[in-house]
Amino acid sequence: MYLKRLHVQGFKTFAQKTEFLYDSGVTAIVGPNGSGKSNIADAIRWVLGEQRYSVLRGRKTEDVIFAGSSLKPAMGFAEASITFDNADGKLPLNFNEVTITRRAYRSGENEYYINKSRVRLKDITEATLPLSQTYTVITQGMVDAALSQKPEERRGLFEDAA
Amino acid sequence: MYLKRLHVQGFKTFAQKTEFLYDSGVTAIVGPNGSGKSNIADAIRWVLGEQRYSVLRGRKTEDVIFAGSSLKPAMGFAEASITFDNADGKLPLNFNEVTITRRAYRSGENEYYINKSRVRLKDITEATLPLSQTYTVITQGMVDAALSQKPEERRGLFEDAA
Amino acid sequence: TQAQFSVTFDKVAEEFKRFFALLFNGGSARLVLTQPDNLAQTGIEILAQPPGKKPQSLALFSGGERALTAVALLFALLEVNPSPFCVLDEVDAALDESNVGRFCETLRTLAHKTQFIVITHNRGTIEAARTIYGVSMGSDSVSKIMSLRVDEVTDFKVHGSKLKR
Amino acid sequence: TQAQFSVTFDKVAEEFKRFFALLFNGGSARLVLTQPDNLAQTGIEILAQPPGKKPQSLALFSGGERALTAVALLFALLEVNPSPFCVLDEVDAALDESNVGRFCETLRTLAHKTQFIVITHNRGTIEAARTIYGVSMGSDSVSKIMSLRVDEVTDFKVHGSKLKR
Ligand SMILES: Nc1ncnc2c1ncn2[C@@H]1O[C@H](COP(=O)(O)OP(=O)(O)OP(=O)(O)O)[C@@H](O)[C@H]1O
Ligand SMILES: Nc1ncnc2c1ncn2[C@@H]1O[C@H](COP(=O)(O)OP(=O)(O)OP(=O)(O)O)[C@@H](O)[C@H]1O
Ligand SMILES: [Mg+2]
Ligand SMILES: [Mg+2]
Repeated sequence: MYLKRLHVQGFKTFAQKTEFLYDSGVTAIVGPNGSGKSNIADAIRWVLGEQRYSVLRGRKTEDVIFAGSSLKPAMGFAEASITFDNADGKLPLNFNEVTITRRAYRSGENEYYINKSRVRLKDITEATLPLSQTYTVITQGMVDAALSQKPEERRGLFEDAA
Repeated sequence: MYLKRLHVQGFKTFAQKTEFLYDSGVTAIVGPNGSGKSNIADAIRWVLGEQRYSVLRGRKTEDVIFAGSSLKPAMGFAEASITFDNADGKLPLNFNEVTITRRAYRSGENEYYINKSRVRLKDITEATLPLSQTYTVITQGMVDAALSQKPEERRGLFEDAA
Repeated sequence: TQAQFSVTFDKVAEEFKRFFALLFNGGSARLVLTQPDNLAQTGIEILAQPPGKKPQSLALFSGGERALTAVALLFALLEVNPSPFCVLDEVDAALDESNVGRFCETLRTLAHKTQFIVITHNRGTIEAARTIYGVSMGSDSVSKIMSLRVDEVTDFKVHGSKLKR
Repeated sequence: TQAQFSVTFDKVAEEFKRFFALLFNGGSARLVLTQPDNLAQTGIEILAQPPGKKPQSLALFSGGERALTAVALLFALLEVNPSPFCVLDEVDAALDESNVGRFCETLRTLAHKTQFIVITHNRGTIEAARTIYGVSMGSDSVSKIMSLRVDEVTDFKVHGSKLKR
């Protein structure tokens, strides 16, 4: 199973529709400070069902919706879609291609979709089980924490890998 | 008052006598990972009387003495000397040039000198009062902590500056 | 289960040893269980020694040496339990040029099992990629992207992105 | 004393505003007392807004934006209470090329009051120095140094030190 594309709109600094196409090789993301690189990593976590806003550097739903700037008004919702090739059936769904979509409104309401059918968060969590949440997005902070942790805390990483 | 030179011997990776001469401009220190750059910053803190080994990334006196390598035996002591021009009398001592020296042995014994006369740690602490310990060595970690701290914790920086 | 944990631990420990030596171009490192008779509660200790240096507490390691050791552990976990894809956000930031080089070579060996998306400021890492997305901030404070297939690259400065070398 | 704290706070707040705008080439930032009527226990809040963006919690800032904001605070404290000398250990690590440029220009303005020793991997910062010490590790795991006066520099690679650009 592999990642094919990521589509974001209204998510943090990605106010307009933006699409990333991924192939099987290594993809590098580069750019100046504050341009939006880590926001892409946040979008991936978010669309896969992340519920802890602290992990996304925010506190509530509104924090991930484009807040507007001096030249552009705020958006009413944030949306992201991630598409996987599932020919090897690793994701527990009967589709060769799986698209997971999440949309959030300023009211705090969140909607989830799998291949355009509306589902519950529970279905997203089940569908994404093969994607170990622990190793999907790794930041500099997590990598250093793995070293500074106490031996008893570190076992968590191994339990996830087991 | 300004820094003129730093001399280290047996301190961490600086097994042999090494001397740094500083002038009034900006000095840059560069080099590969693990070559000894942060060890120089540690030496400066240490010679000015730092007692907390955790700040020097160690736990006891022995940790700052060259431990030896596969090609060179361990040293018996660590020593550093820092020399200041004191023509403006900022340091509360009657010398135009002040050299502070610290030597530590594997036994854990530490010796302190000002211009080659043996003194107590208390004298070093008094002599270096004009050097705000808070801002003498600033690391990436401290800089980020200043942002992540709670507002009540942050006031400490301002009290030191006041 | 405890049997699973034990099997996983042994595999990860072996890979960690291997990746450490690859990334440091020498040296040795081990993972050690703090309570081998109590697998339900044991912690995991890291003992490491860069090439030519005496074994020392991780605390005395330099910033770059710590980052590289952590990467070795991360790669070991990914080798034993590959994630289909993995986003690395500036994990190579503290590495010098030669360490970035070994980081990339090692990344390539894992890249056939895991699809990597690497956010980086390091030119060496960018050179290891097949596709590059340059992200920039417009004057309207909206992110814009531009993609490059590596065979088309002549001058990185083209799309104005920051590149440290 | 409380009067001293209040005077210091006002001066640092003013300098912080100024340095933030210099380093970010725009935008605005303020330091705010959480309890202005209780100087003995008040905390200090940071409110900041990069150029063109809406005021947001510092948590949403990028890694480089946080580093730059912290540097602005640090420079403000040094401006109000200059240390005779100051060692900066890789505080510019997260900054992109244009931010490193502004970091250096600002550093220079403080350098007449404070003697700076800057440990860095950034070529831009190295270019701001008058003296450079290259540190390298010998095969005997002992640090060796080599100094350069900047007017003598032709090619940094000469002494084998790692330089990211
Ligand atoms: N909801 C939002 N609306 C508008 N802007 C936002 C929103 N959330 C975050 N931002 C902005 O996103 C920016 C951070 O982007 P990001 O963390 O992706 O940067 P980056 O490219 O990773 O930079 P660096 O190289 O410094 O790590 C901040 O300037 C922040 O103000
Ligand atoms: N007492 C000691 N004896 C010998 N080596 C030591 C001693 N204490 C620390 N070291 C070594 O010093 C090295 C760390 O050096 P330092 O922190 O100065 O590196 P650095 O140049 O700052 O690197 P980086 O760019 O990664 O931050 C480690 O490899 C550590 O093993
Ligand atoms: Mg980032
Ligand atoms: Mg260092």
